[in-house]
Amino acid sequence: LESFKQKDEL
Amino acid sequence: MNVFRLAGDLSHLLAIIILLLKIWKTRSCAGISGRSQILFALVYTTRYLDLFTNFISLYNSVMKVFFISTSCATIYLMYVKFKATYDHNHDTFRIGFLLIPVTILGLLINHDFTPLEVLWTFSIYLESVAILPQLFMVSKTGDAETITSHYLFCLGLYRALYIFNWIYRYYFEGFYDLIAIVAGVVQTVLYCDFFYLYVTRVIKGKALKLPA
Repeated sequence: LESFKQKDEL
Repeated sequence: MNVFRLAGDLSHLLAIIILLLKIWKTRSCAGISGRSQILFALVYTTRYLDLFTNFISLYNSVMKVFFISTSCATIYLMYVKFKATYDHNHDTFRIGFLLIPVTILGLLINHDFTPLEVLWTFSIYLESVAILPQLFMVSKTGDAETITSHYLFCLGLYRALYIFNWIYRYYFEGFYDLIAIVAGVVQTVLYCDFFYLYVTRVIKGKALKLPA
């Protein structure tokens, strides 16, 4: 699953 | 960054600018739900905490700062500067009915049980329903100013455009985030009734009045 650091969306 | 994502962000930006301009130019926040605005401020502050822990891009940071600061500014305008114009008699949606389930859901269904991740998840779930006090207010009064309906349209369109962005990312990048997608679909569905009224009435130059 995606980790927090990959959240580039707003 | 693809065209849908950029269009979604610009639509989101435009919605907030329209709202602030409406309040500033008319010196009034009549017809705007303070409860929805409080929920949105909560959405941005809990989601963008990574502003202090992680640098992604200048674009990303500038947008985050914009969303946090404008949501605080809106609350200031509504509850301090133009308090007398705030239509609290019609703003009666109980936000506990949204905050409690959303908090429980955020604690139960998340990608990772860490403070930042749980707050991010809470914010995604909360955003999906944060507009309900505003829509409830419109349905209670039976109408909305045209400028308010433009604001609502842009705000609803933003998440709908994000759905296209997620479809694009799934096909071309193999990326998907199920929490964001499900919440985004719920969020967009909540606007459907309003979208229908907007297209059939406001676009044709009529005021947004609900059918009796």
